Amino acid sequence: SKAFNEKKNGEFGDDDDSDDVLDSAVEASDARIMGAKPVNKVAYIEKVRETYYNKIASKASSFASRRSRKKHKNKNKNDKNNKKPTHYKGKVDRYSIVTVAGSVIPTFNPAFRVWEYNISGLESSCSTNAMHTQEWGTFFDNLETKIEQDLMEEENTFGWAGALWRSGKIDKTIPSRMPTDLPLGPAYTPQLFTPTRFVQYYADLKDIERKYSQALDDGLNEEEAAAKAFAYQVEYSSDDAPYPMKSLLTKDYIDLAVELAYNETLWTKFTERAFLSSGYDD
Amino acid sequence: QLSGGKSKTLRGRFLHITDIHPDPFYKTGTSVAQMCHRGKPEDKSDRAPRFGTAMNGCDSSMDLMEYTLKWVEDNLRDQIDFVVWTGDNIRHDNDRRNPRTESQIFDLNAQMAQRFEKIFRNPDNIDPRDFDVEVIPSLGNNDVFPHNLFSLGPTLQTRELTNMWSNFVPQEQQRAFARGTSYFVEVIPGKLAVLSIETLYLYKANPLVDTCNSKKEPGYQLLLWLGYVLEELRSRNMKVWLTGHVPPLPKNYDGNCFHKYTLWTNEYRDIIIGGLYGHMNIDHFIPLDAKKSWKAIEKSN
Repeated sequence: SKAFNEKKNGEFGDDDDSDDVLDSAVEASDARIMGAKPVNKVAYIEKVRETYYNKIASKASSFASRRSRKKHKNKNKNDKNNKKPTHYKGKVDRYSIVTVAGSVIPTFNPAFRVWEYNISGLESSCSTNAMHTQEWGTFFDNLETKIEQDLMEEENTFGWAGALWRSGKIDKTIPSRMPTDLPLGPAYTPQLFTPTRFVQYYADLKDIERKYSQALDDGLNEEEAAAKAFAYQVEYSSDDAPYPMKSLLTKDYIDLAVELAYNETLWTKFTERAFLSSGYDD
Repeated sequence: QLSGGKSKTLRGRFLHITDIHPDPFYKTGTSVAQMCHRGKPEDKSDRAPRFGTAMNGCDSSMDLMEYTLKWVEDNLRDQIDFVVWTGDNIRHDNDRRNPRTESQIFDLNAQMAQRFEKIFRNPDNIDPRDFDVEVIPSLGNNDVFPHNLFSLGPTLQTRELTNMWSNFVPQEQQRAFARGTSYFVEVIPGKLAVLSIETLYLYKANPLVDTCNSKKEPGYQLLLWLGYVLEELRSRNMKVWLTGHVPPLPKNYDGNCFHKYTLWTNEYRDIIIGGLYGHMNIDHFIPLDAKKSWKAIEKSN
C-alpha cells in the first residue's frame, strides 16, 4: 500500500502528509506494547522532523520567496512598503500544537513538566464569573437529550459524510468553520492564559544510583540514602539556549519547527532533550 | 474569589505528569532480563537498581513512583494551580509468569487516584472534592483490560472508573462520564477549563474503534460530545486545554478520527490553548495542520 501510494503521489505529493511516513511510530509503539524498552525512537523522531518540521519549513520558505518576489516587483512603485518580509505572518492559525510529554517510567529518564501561563489581568476580569448563562447541571441534562436525538436520526453507515450531505443532513462530528468575527485565542496571540514558558524536570537515574550507593557506603541506612540521593532537577526550560522560545504561542512553535528543519546543531540538542538526556540511540 | 466565600491564590503554573507505570512486582537486585521481577542478575548491568535504569525495559519501581510523587508534593504542590495527569498507571503486560488481571489494574489505578487525592486535596476540609490543587486524570491504554480495549459505557470498567475518580469528575458530569469517560474541570471557575478526553475511543489499536463515521462508533459519539462542550465553553467565553493519553497522530488515531479531531482543535482556536498528551514517552511537539485535514475530509466526501 505504501509503495503504491508513493508511486502514485510521488514521494512528497503536494500537501500529502501521507500517514504512511509515520509507520515507524506504529512499529515503535507496537514494539513497546509489551514493555518499556525503547525501540526505533530515533527513527520516529526523524520522521516527525521529515513529516512536520521540514514540510513547514519548506512552506515557509516558498511563501517568503513569493513575498520577496512580489515586493521586489513592487519596489519601484512603492518604496514605503519595503519592510523585511515576515515569513508566514497570518499563516500559522491553520496549525494547532500538540505537546507530547516525557514519562515517569524510565523508558528514558523519568520526567515531567511544569507549565507557566499568563494570569495577569485575571483579578479585574473575575467580577464576570457569576454571569453564567446556564448552570452546568442543566447543560448536561440537555446535552444528554441532544446527543440521544442525534444518535436516533437515521443511521447511515454507507458513504458516511458524502451520503449525509447528499441527503441534506449535517455530520455533527465535523465542526463549522470558526466565525471570522471571533478573535484568535491564547495559543495565537498573547493574552490571559497564554502559556509563557515551561520547565522540564528529569531524574538522572545514573547519578541517583551513584549517589545512593555512595550514601550506603557512607553508612546511611536505605531510607536515609534514598532521601539524600533521589531528586528531580531541571533538564531545560523553554527559554534556554540554544533555541530559546520567547513565548509558547503557535507561532513560536512554528518558528522552532523551521529552525529544527534547517539546523543540525539545534536538531541534535532537540533529540537529546526528546530522549530526556538519557543518551538514547537506535 | 470563588463562590461560597472561598478564595484561591493562583500561581500561573501547572504540572503535566504522565505514564508513571508503577510495577508492584519490581524487586531491587533482580535481573533486568526478567523484567526486574526475579532472577539473579548475570552482571552489574543486568541488576535492577532501586529507582530503575533508563532504557532497560523495566517498568517503574514502586520506589520510583513513591519518591517521584513525594518530590512533587515537597517541591511543587504549593507552586501550581492544577495537575494534568495523562494516565498509564500500571505495569506493562510483559511477564508471562505474572499476567495482568483486571482486578490488579483496577486496584493499582484506585491506589494511584487515592495517592493523588491525598497529595492535592485540602487537608483541612472533610469534603473529599475540595482540592487545593485540582487534578485532571485521563485514562491510558494500559489502564484498561484487555489491553487497549475499551468500549462506551456503562460497563464494568466505566463503572469502576467512575468510582475511583468520583472526586475528580465534577458531580454534574458523572452520568455523562459513566458513558463516555470524558469530562472537564473548571480549574478557574468560569474562566479556564481542562478537558480530559477519552482518547481510547479514537485510538486505532482499540479493537472497538473502526472509524468516526458511524453513529455507533465510540469516536463519533465522543466527537459529538466534544462539539457541544466546546460550543458551550465558547459561549461562556472560557478558555480550555485539551488533554488525554494518546496523542492525535495519524498512526495513533483512525484516519478520519484524526482529521475530525484535528478540525475541532483548530476551529475552536479562539478558546483552545493547546493539547497535552502522553503515551509516546518522548518529549516533543507536533503541529497539526487543519488545512490538510479539511482537504482530507472533503476528498473523502
